[in-house]
Amino acid sequence: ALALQKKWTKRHLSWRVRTFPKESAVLGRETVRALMYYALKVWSDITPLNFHEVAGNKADIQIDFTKADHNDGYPFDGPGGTVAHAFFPGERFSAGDTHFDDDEAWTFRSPGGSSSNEWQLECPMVRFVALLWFGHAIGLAHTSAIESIMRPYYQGPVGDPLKYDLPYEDKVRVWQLYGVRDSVSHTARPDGVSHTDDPPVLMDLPENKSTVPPERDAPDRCTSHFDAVAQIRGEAFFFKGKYFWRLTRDKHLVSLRPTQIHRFWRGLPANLDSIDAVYERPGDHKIVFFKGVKYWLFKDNIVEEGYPRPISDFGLPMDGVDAVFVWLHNDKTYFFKDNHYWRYDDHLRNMDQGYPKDTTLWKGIPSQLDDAMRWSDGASYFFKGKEYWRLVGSDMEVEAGYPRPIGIDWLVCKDMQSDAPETRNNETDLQITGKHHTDHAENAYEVCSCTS
Amino acid sequence: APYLTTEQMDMGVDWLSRFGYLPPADPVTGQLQTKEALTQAIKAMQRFGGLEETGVFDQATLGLMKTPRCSLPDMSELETAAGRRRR
Repeated sequence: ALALQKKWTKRHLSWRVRTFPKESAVLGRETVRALMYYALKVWSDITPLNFHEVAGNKADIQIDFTKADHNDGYPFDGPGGTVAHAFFPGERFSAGDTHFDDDEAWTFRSPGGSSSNEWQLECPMVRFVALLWFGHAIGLAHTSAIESIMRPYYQGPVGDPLKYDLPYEDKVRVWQLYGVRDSVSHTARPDGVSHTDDPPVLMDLPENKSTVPPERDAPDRCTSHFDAVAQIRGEAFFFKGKYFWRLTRDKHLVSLRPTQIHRFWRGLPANLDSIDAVYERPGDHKIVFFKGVKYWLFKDNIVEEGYPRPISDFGLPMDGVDAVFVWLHNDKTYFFKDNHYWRYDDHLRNMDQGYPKDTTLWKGIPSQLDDAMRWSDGASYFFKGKEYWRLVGSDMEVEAGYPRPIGIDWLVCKDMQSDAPETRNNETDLQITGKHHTDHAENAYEVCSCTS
Repeated sequence: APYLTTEQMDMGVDWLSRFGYLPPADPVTGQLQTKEALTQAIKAMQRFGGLEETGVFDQATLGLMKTPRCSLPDMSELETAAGRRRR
């Protein structure tokens, strides 16, 4: 692919945000400019490239938030799906231009104080999206390397915009195009263009709650027994009380701090203080929440009209549900309650005959589960207390070596560390690896860690 | 093979075409693709996406296809053949 790649022949590139998000309540103009600045800086920090923001129409990299068909041959498809694209360097008029789909829910630092943000696309741009597309704008194509920011898929937040370090794979590829930046930075300006010397400041957030300490009743992820666990849209959700934690597809905890269920899952009763079980329905991928004898159906993160309804809709007795998961082996939905389980066909919306059966048929898993889920490795996971059990493929017997601790394997707990009150206030300064990093303060402004 | 609706199959074929894994359908045969070409395209997509190469639209594959992503095709060779409008 390298032989096919084009690159800029000049080293000073101008950029401009030509059109801004039209309906975002979170992203003001200054924030967008700041995010773009920092996304470009990631690339210019390690190469001899220099990016300058300009005011005119002759910017090398024109950035637009646009919708649907915008006359470049690559129409956007509304929320989800394709979210942005950029033109490779070259002689074309549009070379380097970068377009973001304005139908997406672009956000940066969730108003909810967590990184869970909007459902359709929680892409704090500088953490991932702009990085990828500016990679295109300077000549990098997609790669299949797992560690690369140039993978075509959204991979989740990548951390503090000021401290982001490109994966080695990407460094090597961009060095092959432009070489390594030496210790002396270039200061020459491109001729005939105005520029700004100072980086824009990330300051126009309507309500930056990222520094708000966690609620007093927020549970400890390392010692909790979870109410429910589910794989939703490929990600893992751990629910406890009024809160949940979220893990990306590659099993990275999105935030050490939990998010309030009601701030993300819209439409559940305000007095609902916990849930029993959750699963993503095969077929239409709607999400089902269970509590007691009721269930709620969600389309994305918004509840459907007409809910809650009784769980007798599923053919279940009115005893409630401990656990539910969809078995990858047969795409059937399994409900567990005490020491019984049921098999349900979500495609036919019908309970299979011959159930309930005794949970002892699942050898090695305990009765009265907290919840269960399938995972993208093809295995099924059963959770109870602080432990979990793993069943591989179509096996109905627990794999050797289980149970194992949930906290250590899933939720970035080390030797079952506790989120003790005295450590909680520092959580905004903890990276997902558990390492401390200090507050970042320079040039008279402060940027908080975006990992929390 | 997992249960697939016609809608899922159509979505999968459309996705593979859009992102460069499946060449445009033969105009003589209309929208039909050979089974072999489809299998190879799915395997290529799975290989690029870091999934197990099963050659069928399994849950992991369909899940990855639903992931928000960049509009650019993944396969540069096919992109070249198609004229490489971007470059």
